Amino acid sequence: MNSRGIWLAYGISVGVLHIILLSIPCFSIPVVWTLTNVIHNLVMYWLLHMVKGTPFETPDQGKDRLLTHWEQIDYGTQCTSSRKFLSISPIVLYFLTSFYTKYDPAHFLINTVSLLSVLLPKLPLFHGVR
Amino acid sequence: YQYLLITCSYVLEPWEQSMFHTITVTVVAMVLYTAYVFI
Amino acid sequence: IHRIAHNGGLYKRPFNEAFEETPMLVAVLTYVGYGVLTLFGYLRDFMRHWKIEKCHHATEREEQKDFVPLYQDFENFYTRNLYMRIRDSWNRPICSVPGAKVDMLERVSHDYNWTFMYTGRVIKDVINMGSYNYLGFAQNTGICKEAEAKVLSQYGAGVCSTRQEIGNLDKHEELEELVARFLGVEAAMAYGMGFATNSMNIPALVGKGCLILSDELNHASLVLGARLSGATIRIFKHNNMQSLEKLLKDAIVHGQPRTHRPWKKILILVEGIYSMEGSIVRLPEVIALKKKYKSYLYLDEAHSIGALGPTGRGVVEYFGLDPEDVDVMMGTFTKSFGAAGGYIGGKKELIDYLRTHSHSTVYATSLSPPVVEQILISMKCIMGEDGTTFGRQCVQQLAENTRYFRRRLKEMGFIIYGNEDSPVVPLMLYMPAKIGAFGREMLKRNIGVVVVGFPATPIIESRARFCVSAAHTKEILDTALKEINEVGDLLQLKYSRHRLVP
Repeated sequence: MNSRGIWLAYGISVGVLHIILLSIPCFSIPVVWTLTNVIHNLVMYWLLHMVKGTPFETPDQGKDRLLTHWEQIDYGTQCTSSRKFLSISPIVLYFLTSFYTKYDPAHFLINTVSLLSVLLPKLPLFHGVR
Repeated sequence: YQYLLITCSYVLEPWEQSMFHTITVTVVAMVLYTAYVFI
Repeated sequence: IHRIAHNGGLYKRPFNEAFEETPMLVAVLTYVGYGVLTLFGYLRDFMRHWKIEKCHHATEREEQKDFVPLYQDFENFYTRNLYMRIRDSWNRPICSVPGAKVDMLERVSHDYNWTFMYTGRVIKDVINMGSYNYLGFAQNTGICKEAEAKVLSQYGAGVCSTRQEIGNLDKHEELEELVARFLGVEAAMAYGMGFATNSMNIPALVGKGCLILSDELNHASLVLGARLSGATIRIFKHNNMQSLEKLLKDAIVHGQPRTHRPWKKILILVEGIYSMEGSIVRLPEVIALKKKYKSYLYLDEAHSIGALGPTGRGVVEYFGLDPEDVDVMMGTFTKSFGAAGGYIGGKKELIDYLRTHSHSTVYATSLSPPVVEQILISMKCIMGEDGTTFGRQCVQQLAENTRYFRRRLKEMGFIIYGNEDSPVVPLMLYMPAKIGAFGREMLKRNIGVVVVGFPATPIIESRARFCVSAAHTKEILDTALKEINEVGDLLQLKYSRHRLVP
């Protein structure tokens, strides 16, 4: 997660997702932002906190097989730059979404629950907790 | 050829390629239409 | 490019090593490609799961579902959804010696590489840019062949016992005496398998309470040997002396974790040439650090022995250093001698200790005599003990071919990794689809190449890895360069932003 260009690729893919949703005529702006936020958090939760192990054989005799992707980043070291980046990006998206949905209560509730679902597993005290 | 290589649809099976191109063309058309309307 | 300015005291020759950074656009597009393949991978897994599509790969039967999974489903995700699509570029069957040219069996697949069928046609004289055959001794004609035939009829092919019992032949002792002379060390020991030489001897050298400082790109055999030893392993960045010194300093200052007792031994594991990077270890600096911190040095010369140095003595001679400074000299006979097996050289007491304590000497059958003969003949040829200068010419030829090949590729605009003098030449491809396309396009042009992708390399550093050989004539190299140039234009692989100043 700290190889060259992956943060830029991540930002671009979120931007492309948003543009695609914007292009759907029947969606209003608040709905598009809430969808962007929710889809982004769902994909992030699936890839970082649901999938365990590695998609290829590793020579570590299966040590990482029970760890989620998030727990494997930087060999489990906490508060590295990749972890900080991946923790901050959902928050930034959440602020943007809240602003563009004009703090509408329904949207606010959905987005807050969605944000917490990807923030809580990232806390160091939840490392390895099932 | 570059488009096939960069998007990796070069290694997809024919039916996957059709699906991929259909989705891509649809999305691009939608985005262009929306951009046109917006501008 | 990290152009290393060699500090006068240590280096007696220019040390030019370049790792041009991946262009940002290429890196982002590479992730796009992996993203598309991952999405389709999930789609295919979904279809297999709901029996919409026939499942080709191995899975447990219904009755076995409740047991521990035999086939780690997710761990093979990459293999079945990405690697399968381009695996026709790997494990190609050849039907000749892996010399400068090779005959290849043609095969086709009617189910997108899940199964292959032979057409019966042999693709003749494919230019071989992939095999490890640095000095061109991989051949079934010439001086080696007669000698081996005689030894084969005299000794037979197999030695059905270990070195500690009746598997200790006069040929083995002759070989070990020659290897010791070739390396310039007191004694040497030969083993039947290069991989096992590392994985079985490192556990005999270090154990609990010892520290191993290993380069992050070390070969799997070094990694396995370090793990089997039970010693504490710390990784330093590839060929990065600051990182190594920091680990050494921490090890000396802090000692073992918790108890802070001093480490019993500190062993530095490095390779002479890194076969995926094409880089050469910065041996003068490593030796300077080892002396400064009183640690031991284990040098794996699998690719550099025979291929580097004016007389092929490897990376120690290449830098003009003293073999005494390297505590354990390890290497293999596979790449430069057209044979198989490995050796360990060093002080006599070290070798005597390994003779009694190494797993390989106690349990492994010894080197096969014809293979021993191949090594003897080729090594004497390199040393000039056969009365000819053929061996030395091969070493010179390899050095020239290497520099010529690297320079031409850089002039064309490709990103080439590694040291200018390394016969391993990685050409960067980056995107996953270009890995398969490159291998296929080159075979269409009758050139066999080796391509390498994730996870054997970092995800955005897929590459084609050429191995130059002394057996490659200038015509062969020029033909290969012409085709590489053509395929490079077709696939748009000329990413380099640096132009060679003529």
